[in-house]
Amino acid sequence: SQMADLKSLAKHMFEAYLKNFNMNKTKARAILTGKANIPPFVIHDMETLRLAEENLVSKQAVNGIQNKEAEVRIFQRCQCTSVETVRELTEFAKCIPEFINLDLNDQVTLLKYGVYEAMFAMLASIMNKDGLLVAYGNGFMTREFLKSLRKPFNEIMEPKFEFAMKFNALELDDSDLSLFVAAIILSGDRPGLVNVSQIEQMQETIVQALRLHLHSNHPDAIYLFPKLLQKMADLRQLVTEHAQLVQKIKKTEADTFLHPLLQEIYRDMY
Amino acid sequence: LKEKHKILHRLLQDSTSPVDL
Repeated sequence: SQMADLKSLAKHMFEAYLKNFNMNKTKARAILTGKANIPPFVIHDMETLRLAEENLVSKQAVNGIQNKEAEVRIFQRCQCTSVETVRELTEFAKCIPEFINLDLNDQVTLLKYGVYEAMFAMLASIMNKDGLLVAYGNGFMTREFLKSLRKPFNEIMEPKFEFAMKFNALELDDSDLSLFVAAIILSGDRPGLVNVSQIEQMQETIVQALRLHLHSNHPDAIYLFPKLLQKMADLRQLVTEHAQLVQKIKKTEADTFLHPLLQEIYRDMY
Repeated sequence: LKEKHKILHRLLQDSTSPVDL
C-alpha cells in the first residue's frame, strides 16, 4: 500500500505540474523538433530582435523599455518571464501535500531559495544546443545571438545552456520533472527554516516517489536517480553564480531595473 | 521573514493577487 501511495503522489504532482505551468517539456519539444503548426520566429540578430518585439511580445509589453538598449530590453523581458514562473511555482508548491500547512515563514524560505533552482531545471526543457524558446514558444532566440551581446549580459545565459545540455541528456519527461521540482522546493537545509524535520520528512516522501517513478519510467537508466541528486547540487551552484551576476548588473548597469519580487528573492540570499 | 518578502507572502496567501510585470 505504501507503493500505491507513492504512485498516487507521483500522479498528483504530475497533474499539478501540467495544470500550473504554461509551458512544459512536451509542448516545448514539439515546437523545437518542428512538429508545431507554426514554427517559432528565430531571433538571431538586432533586426530580428526588433521584429520579434514588434510582433511577438505586445501582450507582455514592459513599460518604458522601448528606447533602452537591446541588452537591457532582453534583461527586462527575462525578468517578466521569471516573475511569471515564480507565480506558477508558488501555485505548484501549494499543491505539494502538507506544504500549505507548514509555518508561513518556512513556506517563504522554501520558495525564496527554491524557485531559481527549479526555474533553471525547467529552463532546460525549452533549450537545445542552439538556443531557447521565448514569448510562450512563439520565438526562438539563438545561443550565438545571446553570446554576441555586450558584457556582462552575454554571461547570463551561457552557463544555463551548459547545464541544460547535460541535464537534457538524462531525458527526463514532465512526470519526472514534476517530482524533481517538488524535491528541490522541499530542501530541509535552506537557511533559517524553523521546522526542519517536518520538511525533511516531506522531501523524503517526494524523493521516494521520484525513485519509484524513475524505476518504472526509465527501467534501463539504473544510475538516473543518483545522477539527479547530483543535479540538485549543480543547480545550487548555478543559482549562486547567477545571483552574483545579477548583483553585479544591478551595481554597474544604471539603466536596469530589478523587479520587486526578484529583489525580495535575491536580497540576503547567499 | 514574511515582512521582508511581502510579494512572495502575498502570492502564497492569495493566488489571484496581481504582480505587475
